[in-house]
Amino acid sequence: MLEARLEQANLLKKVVDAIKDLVQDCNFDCNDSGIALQAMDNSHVALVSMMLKSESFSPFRCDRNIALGINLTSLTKVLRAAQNEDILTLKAEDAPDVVNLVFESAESDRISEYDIKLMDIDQEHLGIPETEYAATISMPSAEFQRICRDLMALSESVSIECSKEGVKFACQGDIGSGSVTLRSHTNVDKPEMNVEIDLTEPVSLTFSLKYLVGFCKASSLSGQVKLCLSNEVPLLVEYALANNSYLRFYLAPKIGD
Amino acid sequence: PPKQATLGKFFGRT
Repeated sequence: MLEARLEQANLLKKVVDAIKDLVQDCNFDCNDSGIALQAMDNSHVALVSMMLKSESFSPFRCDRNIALGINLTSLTKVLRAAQNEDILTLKAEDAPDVVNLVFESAESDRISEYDIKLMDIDQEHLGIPETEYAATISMPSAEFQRICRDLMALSESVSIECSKEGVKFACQGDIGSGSVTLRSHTNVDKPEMNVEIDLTEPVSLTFSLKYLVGFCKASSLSGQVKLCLSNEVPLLVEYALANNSYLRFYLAPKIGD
Repeated sequence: PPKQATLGKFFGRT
């Protein structure tokens, strides 16, 4: 059986909120290392990969591999009943029909309990190769969100060019063009404001802004976001969570002429 | 204009 207790419901609320517009029905794969999710959007352009390590829960118990097929719209409805600060416990039997969610208020004696019916989801699972990326950029997640939103007002696509000079986000649209360039930057007092560019070779790739703006819904999960790029491979956008847990998005590039 | 690729081109099915 599965029993996983989260100190704050907020974490799951934010994760689900960040992915629910991209993917609808997902398997939450539970085993003794934690709870994982991998799902592609309908157009097979973007992929979300979540890992909530067992260390992110206290306690965490899962004796067998259990796949919880959950509709994220249903999960969102139930999670709305949880206060951000509530303690959240997920429970399921070994061959479950439902997943049980318990929300406990730390301040009062209120306990709420919900069951969500599970679905049989036959999901394609992709093997993501280990990649040595040519460029890795760490930057404030709010900055990345702002750049994507600003450029989407002009164009559907953004080119991300990374060189020794820095990283340039550029777009061209009907009304004109725009770009934002960031250079490495260290803020000793506020490390969350750092921009770090790690480059082994120059990279230039084009991506759909619609997807990037969608990924940025995860910004509240982490002060920093990491962008990993190599020419002609999907972009990795990573929001690191506590205890080595993470929320990652992969986006296929736009290629050729 | 460049065309949107899909992930199947890069990631294998398991």
